[in-house]
Amino acid sequence: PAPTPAPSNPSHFMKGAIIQLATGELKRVEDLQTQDFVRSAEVSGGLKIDSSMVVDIRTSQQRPGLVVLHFTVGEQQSKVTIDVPPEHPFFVFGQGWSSCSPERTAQLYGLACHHLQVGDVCVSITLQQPP
Amino acid sequence: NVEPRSVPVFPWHSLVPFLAPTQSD
Repeated sequence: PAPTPAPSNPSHFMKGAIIQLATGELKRVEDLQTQDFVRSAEVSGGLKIDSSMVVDIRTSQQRPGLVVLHFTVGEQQSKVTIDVPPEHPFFVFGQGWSSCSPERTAQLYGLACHHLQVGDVCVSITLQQPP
Repeated sequence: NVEPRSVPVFPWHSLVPFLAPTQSD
């Protein structure tokens, strides 16, 4: 029997993956910069880039193997919590890709990451509020 | 002529989390 593939990881984070910006421009995932996300959100219409600050990082008690990330999002400083695998990369403003486990991110995706820490401000998107 | 191999292209927004703040206050 064929070997069972490892649990699927989003291949868009694989080093070399081609990403299409909202401007139509194509870039490799490892070459993306903060401005690429900002500009893409601007031309997308309906989407807004928000600054999401990491305020707490814990290992999940309910779901072993995952980490629980607490963010404050946007000007409202709304609290948002998400569970992710430790290798999941986030894009930090002015710094680039970062994860709770840069070693695992490098193993699984080949993507070079910084260590995600409390106080880091990540790129996230929300729906644009109508004026 | 060699057909170019099709390479998957992913949209930029698939890379960033969609964090929708909930107004709980």
